[in-house]
Amino acid sequence: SRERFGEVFERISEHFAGRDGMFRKLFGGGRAEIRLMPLIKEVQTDQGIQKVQTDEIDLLESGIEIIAKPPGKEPRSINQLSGGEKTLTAVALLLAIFKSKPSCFCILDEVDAALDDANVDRYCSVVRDFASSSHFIVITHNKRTMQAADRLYGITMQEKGVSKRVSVRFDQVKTDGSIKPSALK
Amino acid sequence: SRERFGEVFERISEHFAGRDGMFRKLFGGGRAEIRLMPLIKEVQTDQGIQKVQTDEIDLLESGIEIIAKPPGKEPRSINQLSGGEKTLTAVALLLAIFKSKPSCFCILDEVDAALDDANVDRYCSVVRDFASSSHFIVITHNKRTMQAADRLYGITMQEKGVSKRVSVRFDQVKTDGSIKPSALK
Amino acid sequence: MRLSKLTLSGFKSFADRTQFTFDQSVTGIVGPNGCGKSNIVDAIKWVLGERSSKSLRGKEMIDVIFAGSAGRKPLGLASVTLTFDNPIIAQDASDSHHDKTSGHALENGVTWATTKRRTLPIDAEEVDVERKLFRDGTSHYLINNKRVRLRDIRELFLDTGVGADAYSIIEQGKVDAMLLSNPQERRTIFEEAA
Amino acid sequence: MRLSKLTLSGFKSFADRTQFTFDQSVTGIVGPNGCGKSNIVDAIKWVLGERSSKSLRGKEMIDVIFAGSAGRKPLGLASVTLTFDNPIIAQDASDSHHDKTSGHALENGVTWATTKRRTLPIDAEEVDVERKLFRDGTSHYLINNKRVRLRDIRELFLDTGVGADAYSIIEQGKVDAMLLSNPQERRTIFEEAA
Ligand SMILES: Nc1ncnc2c1ncn2[C@@H]1O[C@H](COP(=O)(O)OP(=O)(O)OP(=O)(O)O)[C@@H](O)[C@H]1O
Ligand SMILES: Nc1ncnc2c1ncn2[C@@H]1O[C@H](COP(=O)(O)OP(=O)(O)OP(=O)(O)O)[C@@H](O)[C@H]1O
Ligand SMILES: [Mg+2]
Ligand SMILES: [Mg+2]
Repeated sequence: SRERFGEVFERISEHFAGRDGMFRKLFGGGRAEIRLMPLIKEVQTDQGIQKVQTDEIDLLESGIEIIAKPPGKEPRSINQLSGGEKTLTAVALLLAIFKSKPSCFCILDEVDAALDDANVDRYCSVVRDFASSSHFIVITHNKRTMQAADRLYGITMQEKGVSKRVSVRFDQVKTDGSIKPSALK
Repeated sequence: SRERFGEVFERISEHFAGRDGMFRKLFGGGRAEIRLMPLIKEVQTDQGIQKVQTDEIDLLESGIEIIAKPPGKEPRSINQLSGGEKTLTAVALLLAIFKSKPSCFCILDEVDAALDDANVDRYCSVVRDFASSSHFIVITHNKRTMQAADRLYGITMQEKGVSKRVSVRFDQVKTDGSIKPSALK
Repeated sequence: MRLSKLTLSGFKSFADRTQFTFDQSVTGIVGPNGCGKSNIVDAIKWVLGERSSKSLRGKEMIDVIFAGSAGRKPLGLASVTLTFDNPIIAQDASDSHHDKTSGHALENGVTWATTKRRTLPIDAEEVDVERKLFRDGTSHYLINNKRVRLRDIRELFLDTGVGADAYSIIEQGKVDAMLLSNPQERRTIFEEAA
Repeated sequence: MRLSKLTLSGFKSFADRTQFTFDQSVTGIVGPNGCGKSNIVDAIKWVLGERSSKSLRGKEMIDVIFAGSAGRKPLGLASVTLTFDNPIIAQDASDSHHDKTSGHALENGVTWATTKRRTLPIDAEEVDVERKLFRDGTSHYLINNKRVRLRDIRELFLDTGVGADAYSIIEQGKVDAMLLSNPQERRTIFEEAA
């Protein structure tokens, strides 16, 4: 229903773009916004049917636009952001949605691949915040992210083509995530 | 023309899937293959037009299928490979094409993002092989790849929103690629 | 409600029975390229009712059954079980929705305070959700070892945010997908949370 | 023929004139997220004749001109120059194709041996390829400071493997694109190398 969507949209927008929202937490500043876009309607004109931009916003029909302004930069459309900036913006939005309707677990598969270490640290601290109320399962090759986990499972294919699980401590993982032979005993 | 494409296809196939080809170099073994696919033709039947698989191969029309078999695993279609295995297979094929018609430079933008360290090392050694005859420009966050470069340029935004180039030595780069303040003097 | 265990057997590269316990807040999964990390994510999507083999990176659904390796023959069955803790939670008088699921007819106001309530509408401390697939194509869903339909699994997790294509699972390489989609498609993610 | 220098000025986040020298075999480019590394790749694609603003991550072509920052005003011009070394290479008698481009009419067999030949069909040790765009939309291509058309740039690099969408430029996040495309689309990359 319209009211329900309106409420949820406001909540997500606050969790994403608010002063203490996910965007500012992950970027260490800057500003973001999600907007409902005015509807485009098909209108009969003397040249046939044309698409016309109206200024009407409909909670049940309008598309959603995302505006992201990393600290110190002019507001950009999503396309002009860098690879790492796009990843961070997407993570901020997904965690804002998660925050407005938490589920008991969340899985992140190599989400930190494009991030530099300063951003990985902020990503990890945000994940740690959330983990107080839900389980987070984080797949990663990044040493810093591994350090942020409470428990580590290593997956090996000592027998080619067959995956085995080993419990590992942080110091038993090599810099790339492969498991030191000492842990496989 | 048909002959020309046939020749190039053979050459690329050898550079990609041959005994000393790129695939085996990057995976440290295994087997790969590129095949021209039989044509699918539209045939008039009593139920209307149907697509029928023929066994005819046409050098100018047929699509190209890629088969990749990492060491110790059953041959898989490309879809079933892991993220890192897909990246390696794609790099092997692109460098095989580059080898069959080298150009004076090649740019690789964070191609190593999904790779673990063992694969990054193989990737770097393959790039070094090629670099004896062409210039390679490699953008990376990975320390190991940085070490494989002859010269490093750091890009900073000390003045927010404005990119500046600094020449850096390897030891002036922090683990994530951001430049130590000492290099910015 | 908490996620407590995941058990795989014969699913993709996990030929042998393998169990993951989730008793800590953040669980990290590490290992070299191609060792089977993303297969774990596929297993969780699959047991929660994923029906597209393409989104499990296969051509047909039987591609999820262990297909053999250099030293092993293919298996005939893939099975994945997801275990949730489903403790009794305090029942407050204002929440009338759940009483319908735990089956207590409301005779008069007095029974409110004593009704036991759990997040998942099943009266058990632990809930096992299992999916099995045999090589001949036969497929079963089970809740606490009782066969059910996919619809029952969907109803079980209604309004909990748990599901095969929920926003709570970010697959490898797909983190940007939400940004790159068009403004209309973005609505669906928002609507899921409504 | 060797790539020797890249000069950017007013192109995307490179507001000031910035030069990169490529005198070593492998040049690494490093820096934090969003600092401008991929903008360098866009600059190279742009000067080689890229015409789609979308593939340069913008909405319209003037998005490549420095759009201002917290402390600077937008600029009115973007300019990128790519410099190649174009030395004389030994001319062997069997290679008749290139003589056409260096403009020597073949009078008789004797002149073969003495004709100088360079990889790029321009008689100069260094070749500068430049592209400029003004905020009013005016756009110029230049070779060694002489205005040319885009077609001339394309002809200059014919058969060298150098081009805006050649297989020799792998953009960020697009390494898998060739694998994920359909079998027909894959042909185009192979045909480029033919
Ligand atoms: N049915 C199956 N039987 C056996 N092996 C399978 C099956 N399906 C997929 N695999 C194997 O699983 C491997 C992929 O595993 P996965 O994608 O989980 O790797 P990963 O650990 O995520 O690696 P990366 O770090 O590169 O992302 C492939 O090599 C594939 O051969
Ligand atoms: N016309 C322009 N004027 C000023 N800045 C611009 C312009 N176009 C793009 N930018 C800025 O350039 C930045 C993107 O740079 P780029 O994509 O090169 O980053 P990167 O170093 O590759 O980062 P990553 O490591 O995350 O991939 C964006 O933050 C964007 O704001
Ligand atoms: Mg993976
Ligand atoms: Mg980049």
